[in-house]
Amino acid sequence: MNVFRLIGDLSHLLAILILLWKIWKTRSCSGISGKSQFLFALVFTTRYLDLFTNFISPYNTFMKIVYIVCSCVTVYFIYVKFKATYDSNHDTFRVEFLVVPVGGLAFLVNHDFTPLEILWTFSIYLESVAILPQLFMISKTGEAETITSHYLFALGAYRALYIVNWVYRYYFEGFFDLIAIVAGCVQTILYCDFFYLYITKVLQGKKLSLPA
Amino acid sequence: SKTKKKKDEL
Repeated sequence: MNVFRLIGDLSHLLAILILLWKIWKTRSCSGISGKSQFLFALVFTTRYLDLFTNFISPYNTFMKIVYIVCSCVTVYFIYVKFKATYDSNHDTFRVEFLVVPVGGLAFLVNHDFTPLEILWTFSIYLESVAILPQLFMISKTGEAETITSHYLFALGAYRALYIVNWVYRYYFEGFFDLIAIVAGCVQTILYCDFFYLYITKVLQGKKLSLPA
Repeated sequence: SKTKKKKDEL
């Protein structure tokens, strides 16, 4: 473990908790893409199948359980509990255009052609594009609530910090995982225009509005 | 290539 990965994990945890808090406090999931949250739940459930077979550390196990539980609760909030506030008219990204190609790629490009490894690879590829329905929804509504932009910033920062972690591990541990690195770079690049808007607008106290 | 390492990252 290194400080970059630790801060990255905490940023990820913060993002997940910000989102849960926003939905619970405002009792509304307006502006939130249920499709992205569904994809994140899929990412965690396919990545952490080794939760009980591959013990790394108490921290690792704890975080995996928190991620799985929180992502499922978030999906439950959006599609069940606060369903009335779910903005399905703007959450129209065709997720099958993500899941199918990512599924195919996971079969073709992986480290090991075993079910667990293919599912892990699927999860890594899927995570890199899982935010697209959310970014698409914001581009359609033309704006995002400030709390939602803080959520997105923390979520984008997590994988950006992981890239620093991978550079660190390459130089100090001689360890690297090209699949995770390439997917992580794609994932972070997708946030770039959002990062720009967040820093130039939200941090200036303005509302985040995308040129529709 | 990737050194075979247990998946210790989240």
